[in-house]
Amino acid sequence: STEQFKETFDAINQNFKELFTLLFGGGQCEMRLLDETDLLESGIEIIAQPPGKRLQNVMLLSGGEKALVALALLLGIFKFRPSPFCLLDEVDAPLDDANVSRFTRLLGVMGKNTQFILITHNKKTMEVAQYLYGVTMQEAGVSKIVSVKFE
Amino acid sequence: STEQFKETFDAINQNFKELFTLLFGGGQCEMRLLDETDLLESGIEIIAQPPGKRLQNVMLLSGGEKALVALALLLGIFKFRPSPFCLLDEVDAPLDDANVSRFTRLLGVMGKNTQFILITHNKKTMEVAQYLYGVTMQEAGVSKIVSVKFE
Amino acid sequence: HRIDRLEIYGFKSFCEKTDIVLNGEVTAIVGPNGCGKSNVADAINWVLGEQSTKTLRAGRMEDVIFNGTQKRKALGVAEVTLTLREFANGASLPADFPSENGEVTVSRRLYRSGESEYFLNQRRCRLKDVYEFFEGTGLGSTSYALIEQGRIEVILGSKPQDRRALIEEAA
Amino acid sequence: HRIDRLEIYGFKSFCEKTDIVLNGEVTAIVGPNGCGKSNVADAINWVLGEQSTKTLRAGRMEDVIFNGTQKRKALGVAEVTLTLREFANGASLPADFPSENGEVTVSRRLYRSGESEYFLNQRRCRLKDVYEFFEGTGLGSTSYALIEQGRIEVILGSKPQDRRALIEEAA
Ligand SMILES: Nc1ncnc2c1ncn2[C@@H]1O[C@H](COP(=O)(O)OP(=O)(O)OP(=O)(O)O)[C@@H](O)[C@H]1O
Ligand SMILES: Nc1ncnc2c1ncn2[C@@H]1O[C@H](COP(=O)(O)OP(=O)(O)OP(=O)(O)O)[C@@H](O)[C@H]1O
Ligand SMILES: [Mg+2]
Ligand SMILES: [Mg+2]
Repeated sequence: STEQFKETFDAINQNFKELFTLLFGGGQCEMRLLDETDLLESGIEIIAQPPGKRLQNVMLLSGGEKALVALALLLGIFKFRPSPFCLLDEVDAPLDDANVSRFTRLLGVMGKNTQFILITHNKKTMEVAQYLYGVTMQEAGVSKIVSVKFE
Repeated sequence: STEQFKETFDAINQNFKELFTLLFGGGQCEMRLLDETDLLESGIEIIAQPPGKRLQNVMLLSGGEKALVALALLLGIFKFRPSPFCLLDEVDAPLDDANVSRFTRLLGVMGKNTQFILITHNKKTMEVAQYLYGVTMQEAGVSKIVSVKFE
Repeated sequence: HRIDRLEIYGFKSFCEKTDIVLNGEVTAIVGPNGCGKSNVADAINWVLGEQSTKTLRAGRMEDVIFNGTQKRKALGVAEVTLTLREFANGASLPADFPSENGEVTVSRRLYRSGESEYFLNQRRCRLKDVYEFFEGTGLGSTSYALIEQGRIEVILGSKPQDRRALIEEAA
Repeated sequence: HRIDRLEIYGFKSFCEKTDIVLNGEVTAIVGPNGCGKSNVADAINWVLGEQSTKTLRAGRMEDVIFNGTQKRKALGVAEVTLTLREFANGASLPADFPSENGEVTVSRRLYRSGESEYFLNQRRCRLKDVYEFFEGTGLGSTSYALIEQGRIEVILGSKPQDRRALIEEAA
């Protein structure tokens, strides 16, 4: 129903805006219906303004900026339909050090209610994990797991 | 013409195979026509076998393995239609340290005839550059360039 | 509820029985390219009932069974078991699957013949029972809980209608 | 021929005149997210004659002109100049554009009015002259020389027909 869509849209948009500001350390963003009068079919555009920059369509942002916006959106949907855990596979790959720090700080905040499982190559991300598992393939094609760190 | 397509296909395939083996330190790969009898329209599939693993469709490989195969293909096309320079924007993002080393070693080999311009966040990649430029945005939205290293 | 641990045996590159404790606040999985990290994510997705071979990066569902290397023969069955803990409200777990010490195990097995088996607390059950159990624990909507490799890069590039579909799905 | 240097003024986030020497064997461009690295790649693509706004990550071509920040006003023109060196065989450069000391400069300018200007060795020319010059230097096929951010992630996932198109284009 269009009511249910609008409620979902507004709730996710709220989460999205809050997470964006946390991940960018400022700025603003928004999901917008291309046609406000057509709740049944209207597509969605996303505009974003990193701190100090101009508000523009998200497709004009840099690779790392887009990744952060995408993360804010996907986690915004997750917060709307939460699970006991959240698994993120290499979402930090396009991020620079400063953005990885904001990402891990967000995990600390959300981690109170959610177990995070992170697949990563990034050393700063590894530092915030309580458990660290190394997957190896000493023998080609055969995976083994070694626990590297316990707290 | 179908002759021209077949010649191009074979030449690029040859480059692709050689570059794959350099980037993976072994193994094999191949582009294959889905329909050998239909040179005019046949689509192309790609199969690959990293060292010690089974030969399988490239879509079943890991993120980093796929990136390496894609790089071998795109550089294989570049070698077929060379330019004085080659610009690579963050192609090393999904690669682990061992694969970044193989990537930079390949650049060393190809660099005799080609100027490479690399955009990267990776410290091991930065180490093989003769010139290093840092782009900064001290003032939001305004890019400035600082040369960091000369050899 | 909390995820406690995962056991993988014969699933993709895990031809040897493998145990991972997952009950921390943040668990990191690391290692070189192609060593099996995303296969762990696929194992979690699979034991939670994922039926799409595309999402699991497989041609056919049978492709998730360890298919051998140059030195090892293929295996005939893949099995993944997820253990959940602190199962305070036992309401959604039917009496036929009693849980001891607040722990619940969910297992999925696939044979090369194509035959599938599902288990709750080590008792054979139907896929339907697994789904009903998950609905009660909030694990039913794990499609938003698993952000797979590469998804971040493509989610925004999607057309206005694809983005709408994202929101509609969650509605 | 070799690429020698690049001058950027008013193009995207480069509102201040910027010079980059590029004549090394390997040049690395680094910096935080969103600081302008890929904009440098776009500038090279643009001065070499790129006409696709999608490839340049712009809505309309006018979007490549510096469009202002909260502190600075937008500029009215974008200009990029590429200098090439060791121009041994002057055969492909018409007499109207004499080159001194083996160096050739190619410039492209865009005004907010939508008007474009092209220059070879600082003399006004047509886009056609720029393309003809590039054909001679092997810079005409730079579509294979610029591997933009994100391309590696999607090039394999393409369908069998898309891959065919890749090869056909190069043929
Ligand atoms: N059924 C199977 N049997 C054996 N090996 C398999 C099977 N399915 C997948 N693999 C292998 O698992 C490997 C992929 O593992 P995975 O995707 O988990 O890597 P990864 O650690 O995530 O790497 P990356 O860092 O590159 O993303 C591939 O080399 C693939 O050949
Ligand atoms: N015409 C313009 N005027 C002013 N700023 C612009 C213009 N076009 C793009 N930008 C800005 O340039 C920035 C993008 O820069 P770029 O894509 O080069 O970043 P990057 O250094 O490659 O980052 P990443 O590491 O995330 O890929 C964006 O913040 C965008 O707003
Ligand atoms: Mg992976
Ligand atoms: Mg970039």
